[in-house]
Amino acid sequence: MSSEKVLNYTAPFKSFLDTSFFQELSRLKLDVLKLDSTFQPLVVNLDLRNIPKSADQVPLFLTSRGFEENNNRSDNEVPVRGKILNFNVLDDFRKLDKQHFLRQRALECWEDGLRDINNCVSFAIISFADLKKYRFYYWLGVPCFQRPSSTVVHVRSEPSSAYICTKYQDWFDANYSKWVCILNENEDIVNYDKHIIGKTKVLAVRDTSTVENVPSALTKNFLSVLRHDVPDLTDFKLLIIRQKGGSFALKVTFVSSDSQSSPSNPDMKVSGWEKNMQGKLAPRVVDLGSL
Amino acid sequence: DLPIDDIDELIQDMEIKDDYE
Repeated sequence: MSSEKVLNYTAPFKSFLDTSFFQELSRLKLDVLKLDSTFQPLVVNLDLRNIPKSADQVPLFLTSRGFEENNNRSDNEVPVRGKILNFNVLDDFRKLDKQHFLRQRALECWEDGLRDINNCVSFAIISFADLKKYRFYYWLGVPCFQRPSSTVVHVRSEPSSAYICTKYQDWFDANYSKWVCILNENEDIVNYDKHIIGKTKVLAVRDTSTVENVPSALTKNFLSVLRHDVPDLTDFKLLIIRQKGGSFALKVTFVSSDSQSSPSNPDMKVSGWEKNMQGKLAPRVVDLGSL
Repeated sequence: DLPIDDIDELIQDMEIKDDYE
């Protein structure tokens, strides 16, 4: 693979919400939240080394433990923070402006990412629990955003040795909360630093996709923050690092851009609602009445 | 309580057509 190509992306995660998740949501709704319809925090530990062979991305597996602040992360697991907004009324769930909601979540990720590029990964769930029928309506979104200035206009495959990729894998293993790293002037792998990458021009990103040569759409978040942090950086090497093999390198060129919108009200395209079992961008329904 | 057919209709009603990818 050496020719120029368009940079495509896959969905970052595939969610699995098990029965215990809905049982805990029911318990919270009845015993704690009652009519309180505010965001509740969630956390998922991603297992990047045990991805089913047939999967195109890392599973986002939510159980009742997702509601626990400290849910005993295992070695090699990567924590991802999220939140759930459970509506009291089905009609409120239906009427919510879903695109506006996801854009708001993307803006939060963007602002978090400006403070620390590793913090621009999260997920959000909207739900309605019909506790009479034990039927749950829900929709999970992973905010992915791209600013016009971070549009990639030119991408070309670069050679990358297994030895180099293993070095990055080892770094990510040792730095489980990091999504991004760079090379410094001594060619050591170090934490992201906008002053250093402006000189060394090598960015490595932890990837959740398993599709050959196609990174996760979360890459757009990192590239948007990078372009904001280092506006003069137009050409750089992008390493897509996977813990289970399939890492690859790209030479990337950003679009020329003289103007950037305000960081507090950025112009950005947002995507990330998960498709349902029918392949539609629409909510899912789980009927646990028979249980 | 919604019958199953109405649930399908409700879900279809919420479908987003033009999500950016």
